[in-house]
Amino acid sequence: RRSSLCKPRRLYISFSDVGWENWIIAPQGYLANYCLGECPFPLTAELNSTNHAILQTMVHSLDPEGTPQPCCVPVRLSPISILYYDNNDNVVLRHYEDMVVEEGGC
Amino acid sequence: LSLQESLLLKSLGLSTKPSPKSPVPVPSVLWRIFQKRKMLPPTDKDLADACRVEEFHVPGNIIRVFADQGQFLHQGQPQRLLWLQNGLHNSYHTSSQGQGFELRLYQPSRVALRGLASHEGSRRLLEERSFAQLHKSLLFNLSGVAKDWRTSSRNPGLVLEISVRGGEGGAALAAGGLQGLCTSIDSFLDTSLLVVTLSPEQCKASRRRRR
Repeated sequence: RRSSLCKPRRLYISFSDVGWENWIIAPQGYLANYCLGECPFPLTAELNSTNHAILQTMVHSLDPEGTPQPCCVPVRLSPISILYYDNNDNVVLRHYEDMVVEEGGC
Repeated sequence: LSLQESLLLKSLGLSTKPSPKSPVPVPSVLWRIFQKRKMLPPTDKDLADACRVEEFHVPGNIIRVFADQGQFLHQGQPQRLLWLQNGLHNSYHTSSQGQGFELRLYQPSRVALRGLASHEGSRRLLEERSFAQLHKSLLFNLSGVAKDWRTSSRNPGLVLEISVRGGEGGAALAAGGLQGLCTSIDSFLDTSLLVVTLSPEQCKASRRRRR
């Protein structure tokens, strides 16, 4: 049952799968991950929950049909850097924020 | 492009899918920055600020290097240089005849720049070095000169001269031409421009508050 709890799941994005390998120099791909899982009552500390989520799980436990569980969302993300050629064959290094899910929470 | 691909490109701040024609080697400065970020320990990864280039202490999330595009300049014309870099780090370039070179860096007055070498009297010598072999890069501390570049109108640029050392030029001429000597140093004269830009869409000032 623990594995059904809200947490990051592995998702590898391969740039060659989308046919970008001729203009992206590095990386070839990266681990982006995604969040999935339950936010059951009572919420444990490891679920990084907000106060509102605690409230919502309580209401859900009393009225499961009327109020859904809180969402399982990324709560800590990290950037990635991509090296690529632009249309004039210049090399560009670009940093993108919030591209890797490091931690999930309710 | 499929809809998904164009939306994904757009989310990465690109309007079209680049199609490089003759890819150049990755400039070492970019590769070093890229590797440094890649090697961050997982616990520090989210601390890296994607909207700041720590290496240059400036805000920005895009670093672009414009490779040297000066070759098309007519031979014999002065070539504008931004960076004197030994093309291959740690390799040693010696002129074929073993001559030494002298390098001088001048700050011309605005008038002199229009005529360049013709106004030798009105330029100030900043640096003077001689070398037979060029090791790595030559670095000059120009912070004093750069201080008065604050307004573009006061930036007459700099003039860099590389000449054959002392009387060796005459011997070189006799031996078969100064041009031959100069081609031996041509291989490591390089001009590249590195520009850091901040993309406002991707570096939103008001960030969603994180828990």
